[in-house]
Amino acid sequence: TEISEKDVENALWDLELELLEADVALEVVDELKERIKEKLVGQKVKIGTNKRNIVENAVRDAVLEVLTPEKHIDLLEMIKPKEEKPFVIVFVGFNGGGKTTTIAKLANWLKKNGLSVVIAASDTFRAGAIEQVEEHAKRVGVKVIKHGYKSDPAAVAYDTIEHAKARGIDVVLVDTAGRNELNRNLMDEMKKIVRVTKPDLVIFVGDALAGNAIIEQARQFNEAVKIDGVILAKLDADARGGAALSIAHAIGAPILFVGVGQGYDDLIPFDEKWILEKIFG
Amino acid sequence: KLGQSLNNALKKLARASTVDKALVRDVVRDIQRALITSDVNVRLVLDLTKKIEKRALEEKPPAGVSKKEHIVKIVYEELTNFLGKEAKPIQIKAKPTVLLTVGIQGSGKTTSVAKLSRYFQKHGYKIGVVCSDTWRPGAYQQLKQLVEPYGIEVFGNPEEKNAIKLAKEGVEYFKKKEVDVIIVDSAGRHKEEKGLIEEMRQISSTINPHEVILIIDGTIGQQAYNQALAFKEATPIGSIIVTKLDGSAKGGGALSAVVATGAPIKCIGVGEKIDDLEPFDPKRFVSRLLG
Ligand SMILES: Nc1nc2c(ncn2[C@@H]2O[C@H](COP(=O)(O)OP(=O)(O)OP(=O)(O)O)[C@@H](O)[C@H]2O)c(=O)[nH]1
Ligand SMILES: Nc1nc2c(ncn2[C@@H]2O[C@H](COP(=O)(O)OP(=O)(O)OP(=O)(O)O)[C@@H](O)[C@H]2O)c(=O)[nH]1
Ligand SMILES: [Mg+2]
Ligand SMILES: [Mg+2]
Repeated sequence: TEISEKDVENALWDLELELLEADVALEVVDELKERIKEKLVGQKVKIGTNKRNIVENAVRDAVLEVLTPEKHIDLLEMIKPKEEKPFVIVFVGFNGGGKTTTIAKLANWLKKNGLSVVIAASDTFRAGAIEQVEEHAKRVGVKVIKHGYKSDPAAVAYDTIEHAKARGIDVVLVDTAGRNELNRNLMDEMKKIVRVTKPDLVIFVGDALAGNAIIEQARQFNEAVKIDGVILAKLDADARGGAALSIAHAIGAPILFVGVGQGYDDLIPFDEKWILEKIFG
Repeated sequence: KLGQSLNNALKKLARASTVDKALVRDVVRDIQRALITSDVNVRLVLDLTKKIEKRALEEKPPAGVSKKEHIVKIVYEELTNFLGKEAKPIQIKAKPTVLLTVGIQGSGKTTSVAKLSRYFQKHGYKIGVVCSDTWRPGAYQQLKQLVEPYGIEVFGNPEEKNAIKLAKEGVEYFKKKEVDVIIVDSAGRHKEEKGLIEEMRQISSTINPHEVILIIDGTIGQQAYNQALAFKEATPIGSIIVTKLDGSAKGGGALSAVVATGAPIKCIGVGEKIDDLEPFDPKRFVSRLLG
């Protein structure tokens, strides 16, 4: 017998609900359904085969496919061989997503892996931003270069890179202000920071609790500056992880780490299979 | 662009001379997609659209009202059923009125406390702000930098590790100063952090606020319902503020929070500046949800 479009649609109905409830954006669910239909409709199967299982496995494979990036980034493998120090990473993202805390966690992780780090306090806008990053850096044991509120974020980053060059520091982590993808000026400011610092990586920090809005955020940010990698924070809030699928589908950048708490060790390397299991509950 | 497909479906319905079941199903399906893309809870969307479809097929539009107008009216009615017909403002009755803000990490509590304090100050009230966040580095400085330029005092103590003690001392401090409104900011927390949820329960039972305000991030997805429920089970929620609606997010998650807490949305945050706070307008919110 063969698999009909009806077979696929019936099996997809609850799977679709499952994905939507796991915070996979609607357009990504649509896309997955199309892929599954193309792949399975008309496929010949033995009589008595559980068609539902076939569809379910196809969905899992499709999800795993989206989650597995074309380029896989191994941060340490990228940093260590780089001759000309420092290795520069700029962090960008929507307001409150977890950038500053993630930078502190990553600084901690890099130090544990034998690398020296300095942080650029390039959020010169938000109240308390400089005190926040300074305190985090103090607790982790890394230096912060700052200019002060209202100073030019690109200039602070540039200064930090010069400081790192002079002292042979391995990595510069640039903290930037949260910004709204619909704010033209803030998007331009971000472009300028990237243009001036010429970073090795631009990392988008996203909130794992965000819904469909994360697609537009990721797209607009990626349009403004090429996003090389993603870190998804607050996964410990029982977020099902669908946001990972939405972002991967929207911009194709690899997810490097996920934040699973507010402690400095709460940063774990992204594992596609682990997220797959979370999404499928 | 989802609003476009909904409009097209409604146009088809307007041109139809009879109530076509298939056409109504089309419109309802487009409404479902619009609401899901706006982050309304999926199960809630299914319940709502079942009701909308039933009413659209069974109810006769009143005289002079087209089928299309009738369906749009039904959709608005079903959605505003949860949200209320008009916004209720935060009441300042007792002297002093004590408000407590709670919510998930990064949702916009501290910024909203600053906005609220400025709003009340403009209405002639004397304000005191308390920072009871003992977890986030720079929390006290953040609040001070936001409101001190307006002559609003912040009580805090970065050395104090007990949030309940800090909240209690802050409220007592401002009660002695005879302010009209005391706003207490608290640390971010989520439902899996049982210790922090318990801390919030204790802060609330100790300072006994007139209103506990749940701050909901406008970008929140399907977790909104469960998270809001956990907050409500720890302490009654008096009202909700939905933040970051100046971005692409439609704020559908806030609808789930209303259902879970039984509390009305009173204001929305539309930016990072101190004046970026607007009273909640249910009609505008619903039309945004529908794209
Ligand atoms: N539970 C949990 N909380 C987190 C995680 N990452 C960050 N947070 C918290 O989320 C809140 C916001 O984090 P920030 O690091 O200030 O976020 P940000 O993106 O720098 O914010 P802005 O600079 O204001 O845009 C803080 O209370 C953090 O402690 C995480 O993985 N899990
Ligand atoms: N675009 C936009 N950003 C906002 C809005 N409200 C707050 N923010 C930003 O969101 C980020 C987080 O705001 P906070 O006030 O620090 O959030 P919080 O809930 O106090 O965070 P924690 O104390 O860490 O839990 C900051 O960058 C704010 O400027 C809003 O309405 N629109
Ligand atoms: Mg920050
Ligand atoms: Mg805060």
